Amino acid sequence: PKRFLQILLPGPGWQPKNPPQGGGTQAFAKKTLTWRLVGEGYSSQLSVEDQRYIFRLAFRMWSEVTPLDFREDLTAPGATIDIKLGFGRGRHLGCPRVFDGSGQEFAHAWRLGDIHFDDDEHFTPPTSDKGISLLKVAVHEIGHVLGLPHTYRTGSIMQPNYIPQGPALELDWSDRKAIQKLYGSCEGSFDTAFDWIRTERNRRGDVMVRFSTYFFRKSWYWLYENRNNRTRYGDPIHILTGWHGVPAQSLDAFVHIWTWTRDERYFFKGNQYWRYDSDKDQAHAKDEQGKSYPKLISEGFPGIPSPLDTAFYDRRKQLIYFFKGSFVFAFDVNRNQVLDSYPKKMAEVFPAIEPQNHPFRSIDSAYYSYAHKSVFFLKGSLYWKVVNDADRQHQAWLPSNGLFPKQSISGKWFDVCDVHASTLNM
Amino acid sequence: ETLFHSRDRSDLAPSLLRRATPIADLFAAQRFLSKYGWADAPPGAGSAATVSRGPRPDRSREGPPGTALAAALREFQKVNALPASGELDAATLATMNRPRCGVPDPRSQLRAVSTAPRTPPSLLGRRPRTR
Repeated sequence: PKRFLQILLPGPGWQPKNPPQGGGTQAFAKKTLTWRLVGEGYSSQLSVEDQRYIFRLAFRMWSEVTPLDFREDLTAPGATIDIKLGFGRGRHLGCPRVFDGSGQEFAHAWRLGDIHFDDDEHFTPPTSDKGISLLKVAVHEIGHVLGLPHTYRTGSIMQPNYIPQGPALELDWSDRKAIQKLYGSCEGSFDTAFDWIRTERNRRGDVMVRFSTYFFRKSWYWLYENRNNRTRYGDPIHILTGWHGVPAQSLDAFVHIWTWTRDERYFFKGNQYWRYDSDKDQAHAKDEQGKSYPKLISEGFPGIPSPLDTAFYDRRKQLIYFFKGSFVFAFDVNRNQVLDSYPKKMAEVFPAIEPQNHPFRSIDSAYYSYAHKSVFFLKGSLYWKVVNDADRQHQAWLPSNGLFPKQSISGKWFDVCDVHASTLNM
Repeated sequence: ETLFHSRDRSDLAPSLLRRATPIADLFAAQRFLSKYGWADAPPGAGSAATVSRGPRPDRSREGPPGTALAAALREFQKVNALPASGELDAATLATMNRPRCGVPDPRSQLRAVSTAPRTPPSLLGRRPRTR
């Protein structure tokens, strides 16, 4: 009974702690929250597996845009579970709020994390276009439990009335910003980041060059949709799901040698490298001479140490810059050797524009972005942008390859968020 | 299996008897507005949490809504893109009867509709693909 002291009711005297405009309040101060569909609250309309799957997906969708993780816990004592969900009809689950039968109120949420669904409603799985989508209602009620109030903003998942959804239920930009206002945005270091070039033919047969941006972390990755300023819906996913024949986790670097005569893509990890076949979407097993991959970096790129921190290919100079510790090695791909004057200190080749504002060593990734036509050095949750030609046209005094002061990665690439490992393969 | 508890599985059949009582008159509308945070509870209807179970006053004594209720109706109509007449018309009743979440609507939030952050400028492009 104590748990139901207060439905999410901004009653008299109750004021949100920090009521930003359109706000809400942070409801949980921890990063990983547990949830459970309570045994006495199963719906009679869908199989238990379906119900649990839909709730797992609903929690994952919030996890994809916040630093929060959600873990289904079937064993811990009920009182320790952060969010408990259940179905009921009329008077239900010890709740003082009586459901009204089918129509009108279809669910409600309590501040301490209980979510109840009116089992007299016709709840349906995401694949159905009939009835009331349980996924949509679950995402809405979880939004409440996390601290978001109702809004009448078109397109928001937090609208009070049920609006039948098209095939793609997703959290829109404003919902993402609202929940990030309460829990912050996602931070974290990446193993590597790169743009992947695709050549396609349009209807007239012209070759079009497109690119997608990828961020890799541990054993999962995101595709970042630059045009939409967010990651692809449903990411992150396992590396092995999308990339075949490369290591399953902790890649060090990706390099794409792209000239008029060469189009070679390499992944690096430890002291080995793999070549990737873009057309067949898998790593090469052997090279043209029949030698098998992976190969030793020392053999394919003489003079380059390993393991590497990262690397990127400079198309104009036709050089690969390999980074290790505080040093950088410039590798000439045409002569297949390190330039005589290298290795050099990274701070010497890429000087700081603002004194001391420099990563100095052990960067996570050196990433050339076609969207921004710039190289970025990523380290932890920060990035340093390298001066490009456009910068120098506006400010000629800028040093060649200078580094602009650091900025937050999450302020430029949005919603690159982890999800709980148990939901990675959803 | 689809879960059932009674031997004859009668609890599986949709409970035709248990439909939400349609909101069809001023008193029910006032309860709705009070339940979801738009107005105070109608006299004699108890607290918001119990509003659905208070005794229904004699219908013959219903007159036009009072100013407070009319104001609440008007605000509700405005936010739901209905003509803000303050009168309990059919469109307003239909909106009140739509399926909705049981959590009340804090009014301060609703005013935020026009100030919510907008999507940043982004390149036009194909519709996002489904998950």
